[in-house]
Amino acid sequence: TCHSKGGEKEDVPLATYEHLAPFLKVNAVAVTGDWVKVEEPISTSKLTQSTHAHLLSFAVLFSLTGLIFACSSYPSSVRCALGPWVVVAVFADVSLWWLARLSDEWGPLFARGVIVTGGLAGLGLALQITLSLFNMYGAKGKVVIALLFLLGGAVGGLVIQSQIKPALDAKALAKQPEVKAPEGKQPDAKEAKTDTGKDEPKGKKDEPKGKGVALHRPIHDFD
Amino acid sequence: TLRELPLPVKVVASVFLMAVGLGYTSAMVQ
Repeated sequence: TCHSKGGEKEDVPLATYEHLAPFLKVNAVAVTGDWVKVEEPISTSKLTQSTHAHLLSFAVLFSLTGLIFACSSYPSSVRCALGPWVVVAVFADVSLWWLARLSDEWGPLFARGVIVTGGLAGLGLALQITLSLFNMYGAKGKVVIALLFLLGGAVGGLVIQSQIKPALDAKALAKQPEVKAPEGKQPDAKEAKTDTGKDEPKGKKDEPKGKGVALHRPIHDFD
Repeated sequence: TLRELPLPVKVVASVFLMAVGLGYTSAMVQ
């Protein structure tokens, strides 16, 4: 509408590949070792929703696991340290999301911190659960808990082998191919030429050509 | 302490702990 004849920008025609070519150049960026923003982060409203969900659900759940652990018979120093550990880690985790988002200068550092706080939360939760369970029962109960853990480990291992690993492999494979695809897109230029002769659309005549054009996978997630 | 709790309470607490563990693990895997 804008760049064809009679349009507001008819002085900048974009009808053929040659017309478009000057705008397709990608400026080379020197490798500096600094952080480079490669994709837009999620919107602030989505981050707010996620923060709300995490603080509401995880804080309640992890407070309860901490409370159960606090009622165990381990030394009070261990209970004082590990009881609130997970909740504190989750609060730190969510705080770092926002710090990473809001601070341009230190953002990447805070983003790396998210991995640490997430790991601490996971580790603390695993300790709280296993130590509480084993502290709760006598010898027989401990054997049952151990068997349940073994069973869970076996099922988890099976799921990893049969479901998760193949899915990850397929995902990795899907990301690799057809990077050259946009280069071979000459049909677009042809179609553009025919359209510019006259402004009238040639709908049905163009359809068979379109069917022959292969669909391309996105080069990366942002595409 | 946890050991002195009645058995039904222990079972509920155990199921809760295991459910939290499983839920957290599956959320992380996803």
